[in-house]
Amino acid sequence: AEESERHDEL
Amino acid sequence: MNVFRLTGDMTHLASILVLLLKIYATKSCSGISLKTQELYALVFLARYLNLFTDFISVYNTVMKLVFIGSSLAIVWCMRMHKMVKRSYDQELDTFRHYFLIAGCFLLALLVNEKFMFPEVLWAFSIYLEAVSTIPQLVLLQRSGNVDNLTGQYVFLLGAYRALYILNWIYRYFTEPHFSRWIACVAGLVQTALYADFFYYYFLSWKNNAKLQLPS
Repeated sequence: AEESERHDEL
Repeated sequence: MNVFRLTGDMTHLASILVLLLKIYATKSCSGISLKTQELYALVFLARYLNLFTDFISVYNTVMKLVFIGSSLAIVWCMRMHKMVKRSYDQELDTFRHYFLIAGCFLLALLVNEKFMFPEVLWAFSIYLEAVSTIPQLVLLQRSGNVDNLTGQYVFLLGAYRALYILNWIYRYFTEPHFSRWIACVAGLVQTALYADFFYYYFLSWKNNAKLQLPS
């Protein structure tokens, strides 16, 4: 998925 | 990663460490809501399903393991540890949190970023976290006096999401197509629920008095 869509936060 | 999010994660970690300290040092969980702990364990399990499938960074993976491990350990402690469970305020911790779980799941089915299983669970975990502190705040109001460690635990738990709001504002202005409106709205609701606690916490700090919540 695009970087911004990935849930990269806790 | 930005300073708001890092500080937010460290504040969240600190809240868990303070809670572990309280339970370990005093062998007591008086003033702590088991229902809130169970809701948080569910939040982490539902949100970190991608733990092994979607590697983001070592930091991200380590923190997810710490959050899942500590929340399950606290629930286990409060349910099984004979010394600790004796101090659990069972008769005060009566908020029916199953309604919160059902309501958040229904909302996640209706409002999510993509109608896919992982996304619905992610939205569920975001909504559930926003309301997961309600049993804890209700318990504090019923139990009247709040011991220092419990007060610090709740304060840090509320402060971390407020820092995340600053993180979302920062990312909104610095990243072209950043949109976390589900997490943002839920984060605002979550932080707003702490408003009156923050007020009484500030008063107790200013007057150097015991933290008292009006019942």
